[in-house]
Amino acid sequence: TVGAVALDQQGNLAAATSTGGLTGKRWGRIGDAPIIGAGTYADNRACAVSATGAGEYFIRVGVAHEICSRLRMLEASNYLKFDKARPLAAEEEIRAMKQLVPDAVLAEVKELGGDGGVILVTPEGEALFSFNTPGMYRGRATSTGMREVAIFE
Amino acid sequence: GRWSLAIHGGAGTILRENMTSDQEAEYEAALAAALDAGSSILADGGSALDAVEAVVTRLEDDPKFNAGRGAVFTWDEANELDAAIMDGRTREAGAVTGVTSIKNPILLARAVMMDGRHVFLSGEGAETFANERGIEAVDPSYFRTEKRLEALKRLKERELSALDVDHKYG
Repeated sequence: TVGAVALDQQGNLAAATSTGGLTGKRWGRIGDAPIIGAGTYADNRACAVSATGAGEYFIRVGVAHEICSRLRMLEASNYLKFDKARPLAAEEEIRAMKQLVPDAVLAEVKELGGDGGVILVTPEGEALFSFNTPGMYRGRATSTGMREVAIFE
Repeated sequence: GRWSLAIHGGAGTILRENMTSDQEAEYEAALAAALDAGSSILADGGSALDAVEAVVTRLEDDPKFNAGRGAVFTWDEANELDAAIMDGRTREAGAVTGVTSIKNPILLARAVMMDGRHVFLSGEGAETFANERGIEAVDPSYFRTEKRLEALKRLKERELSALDVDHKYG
């Protein structure tokens, strides 16, 4: 499986995923396709996600949409002004929390017995990875000068 | 302007001890080239959709990765391809599954999205739609690689039951 997620200079997000599926699959099986919401999702309000791994488990958890929903709620919980008693989290703290979201969703996949990984970008320009396998072919680049590729943990 | 890009070429039991340094360098070079293709579009002010399409088409064309040319084989020794794309601005989406002759399935997924009437097309119908939209088709043998065929043969030689073969990985 291959995929990409991007934030452009206009502030728009996009996600794309493509795969050959699983060796030896039968019976018209399409559970390992990058179904919208499970393996691929993009929403300017939250993030763009592309996934790779045990497709059926990603469907059951709704991984890509679940990550976007949680990030949207995280943003809302920190920025909604009606809760004046609740102090806004520091920028650093929010950034750390964002990494916890894909980690937590992938942990749910693992709990059910599946494995794999996700890439995501946020409207703020973070490019994040999360995977529960020994390796993941991956790369990221940003306008701040980050440019890296990696395979192993 | 701020831009950002992340890419992947699959995840799994990828162990350093099973890969030569030359192979590792080849994979890293392929990933870097795909990353640069998408980055240059974003740095020039291009759209996120164009950037992710540029990355994915490049990786689909590279037989090292399990998508497009170099895809794994089904039990019946066919290459069946799937792809999906989504626009975060509008939440428009397009996906295809089980196509066997579309050179770059991600282009077909984007055509499905742009058409707007449907989100998910499959098999023969998706290929008919592709022909109507002028999406490039190839002979299915284009996707075939010996490495992937060997992997299927090894799987079959293990004489697994149907249930074993249909284990939940993809």
